[in-house]
Amino acid sequence: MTRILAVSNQKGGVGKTTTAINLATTLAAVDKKVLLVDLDPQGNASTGLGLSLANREKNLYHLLADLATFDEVLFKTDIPNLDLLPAGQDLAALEVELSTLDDPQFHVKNVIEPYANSEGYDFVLVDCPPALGLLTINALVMSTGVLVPLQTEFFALEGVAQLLKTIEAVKENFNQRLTLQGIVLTMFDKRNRLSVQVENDVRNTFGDLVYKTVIPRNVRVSEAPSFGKPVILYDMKSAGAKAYLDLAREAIDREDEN
Amino acid sequence: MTRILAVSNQKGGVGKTTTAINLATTLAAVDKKVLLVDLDPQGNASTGLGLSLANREKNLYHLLADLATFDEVLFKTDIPNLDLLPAGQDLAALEVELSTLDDPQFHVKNVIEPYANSEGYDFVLVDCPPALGLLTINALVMSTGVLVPLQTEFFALEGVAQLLKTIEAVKENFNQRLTLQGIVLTMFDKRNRLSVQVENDVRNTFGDLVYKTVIPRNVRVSEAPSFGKPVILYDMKSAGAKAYLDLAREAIDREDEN
Ligand SMILES: Nc1ncnc2c1ncn2[C@@H]1O[C@H](COP(=O)(O)OP(=O)(O)OP(=O)(O)O)[C@@H](O)[C@H]1O
Ligand SMILES: Nc1ncnc2c1ncn2[C@@H]1O[C@H](COP(=O)(O)OP(=O)(O)OP(=O)(O)O)[C@@H](O)[C@H]1O
Ligand SMILES: [Mg+2]
Ligand SMILES: [Mg+2]
Repeated sequence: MTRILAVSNQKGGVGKTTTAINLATTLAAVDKKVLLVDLDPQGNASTGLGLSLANREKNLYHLLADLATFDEVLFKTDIPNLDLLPAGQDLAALEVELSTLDDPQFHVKNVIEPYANSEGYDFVLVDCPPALGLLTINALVMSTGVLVPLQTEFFALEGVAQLLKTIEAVKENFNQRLTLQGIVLTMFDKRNRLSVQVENDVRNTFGDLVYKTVIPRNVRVSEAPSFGKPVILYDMKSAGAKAYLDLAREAIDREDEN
Repeated sequence: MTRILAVSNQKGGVGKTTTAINLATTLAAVDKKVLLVDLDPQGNASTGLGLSLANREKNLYHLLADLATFDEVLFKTDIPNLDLLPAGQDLAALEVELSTLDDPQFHVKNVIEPYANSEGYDFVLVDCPPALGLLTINALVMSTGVLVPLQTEFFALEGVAQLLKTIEAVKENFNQRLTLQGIVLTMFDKRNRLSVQVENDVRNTFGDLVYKTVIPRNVRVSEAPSFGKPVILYDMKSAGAKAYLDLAREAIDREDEN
């Protein structure tokens, strides 16, 4: 069964895109067939995988607006086992267009889920925008689980309760199978007292929901997208690359248990 | 004349809230009367100034929905010259409610601008959510200028062109006086090659629009909100506090020139 994970957190800049790109790549590296869906109008996941704005004439907006087919929009990256549905700037307009439909929450699921199954993907990762609007709701309605990147900073803790409430509401009203697949601590700096304190707070509150793997703050991680590469291709010896490989193994274990 | 600055960038986590809180405080410290408007449903600016979620029963949502008066919602912080209109979680619902009005873009301006003038504020700073939706558009329509915090990272550069297009569109259609007041580089780390490269790129592209003051990455800045304080009150000797004091002086100079 295809596992569909929404990478979501309405707090901005917590590492959603970075986690979506690098987890998709490390899952592909251990022979999982992966589709990355860039549902954020900013399109950072598409750029981070080397597809510039100029080369996205047909993109996810066109697929969702029924102006192009899945095969026309799909970008086969040069990473084996990893495909991408790239974002388009018009996605922001889509949010308004969706709200006029009868079942606005189900549109992305109705369009994309059939391909997730027929194309034999093991994992679909959906990079979400920093909001709890209709695009993110659509991602949650389609997903089997939610992966929540959580920056080890004070402001990032504030929004978690709101996010969990939204996940619960989507589960009750639109998607019974939806679970919180896990919380991943990002940009962790063990020399920083606040970082350590946030980790302790989060593990005390959420227990096993929190991945054992912690993603360290690592400059190679933030340099990689400027070369259009995931960190395991940009610098596979870096602490960031190793952490994302560990994360892939742990994500697979979590899915095997369920 | 009251200067109204929208602190805006749809890229998440670039330092919008941190800049709104700390610039508001340093402007107040040099005897400007300042109103901070927390237009982000996350409410980080309100928390960062010490007003917990529990103490915001009457908030900006109620003022904008005509369920409370300005005086009932206004929070006089214990920082002289600094008042706050705190966010409420219902603000996210407001975006949907606004879209049903005749002139949805003008609602925040119609409600808040009269008080900005009558209460004699020198500066009004509006903390915006990480999006270009109706809440941010409302902030731009009300503002005299836009202050853009720009994190010195690769992904942060991507969204600037889109933001500038949106500012232009608001200027043409709704608010002729709107200008790009300035770009502030944030979380700058001089040891980090990418940081230095982004600064050079940005100064080459935007010239004098870029503030001379650069906000360094400084752990004291990210610790301060967990104590409900701006950084100049939490640790006034820190590099972050000094940078935000410089920023206030430069912001005042920019406004005096115009
Ligand atoms: N482990 C890390 N170490 C260092 N930098 C990181 C790390 N993870 C992410 N970053 C950097 O931090 C910034 C924010 O990360 P990213 O853009 O992935 O967050 P996001 O949650 O997707 O943001 P948005 O809310 O705008 O979608 C980026 O510039 C990214 O390169
Ligand atoms: N100069 C700095 N040095 C160190 N940390 C910083 C600095 N500026 C901001 N931060 C931290 O970086 C994180 C992101 O900053 P902040 O929340 O202000 O950004 P934002 O743009 O308002 O985010 P959002 O898009 O979610 O509204 C916060 O945890 C904040 O404490
Ligand atoms: Mg992102
Ligand atoms: Mg903010």
